[in-house]
Amino acid sequence: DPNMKGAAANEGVLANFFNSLLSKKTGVPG
Amino acid sequence: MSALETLGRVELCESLLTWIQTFAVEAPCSAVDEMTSGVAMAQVLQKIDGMYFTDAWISRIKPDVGDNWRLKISNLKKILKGILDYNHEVLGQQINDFTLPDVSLIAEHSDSAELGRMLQLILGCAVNCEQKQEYIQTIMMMEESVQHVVMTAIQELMSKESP
Repeated sequence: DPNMKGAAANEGVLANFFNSLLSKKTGVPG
Repeated sequence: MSALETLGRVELCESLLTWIQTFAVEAPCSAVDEMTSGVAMAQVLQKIDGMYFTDAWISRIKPDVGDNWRLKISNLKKILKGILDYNHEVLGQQINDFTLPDVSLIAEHSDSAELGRMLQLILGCAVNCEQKQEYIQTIMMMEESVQHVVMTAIQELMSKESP
């Protein structure tokens, strides 16, 4: 089902993005 | 044209209003009109970083502004300055080339597009602060369509940040 494939891909994009945001370092050093 | 112009600033505002409700602050925050005093935004910022947005800071935000747009503008200006200072002093980043929200339009006309920009800046604080894990995980639990808008909003901010 192409719709289900599309939804799964979208879910993957969102998960990848937010997971990369979680591992991003932020803040003033020191 | 940026992804957000295509998506629509009004849709951004609606999704960010849904997101802002996850903070469960005391002040009502489910409609644009309820946000224009700035009180709910200030309470959200205090939840994001109470060490920076202290009780002393929040005491400068007038709680009962009614329909007085001058008082609303005064509150919103303090909040916008607080967000920009927080980005600079705590997060160590500047937001360049981002059209800052027009607080007069929010206060006088309950402008959704401008409120959306304001909420977008608060989102930037939430996903970069010390407790970002909690806030990002909350976003990841939200409806996919909202997550998509939030992702686009963060991407736009990230493209305009510089250390």
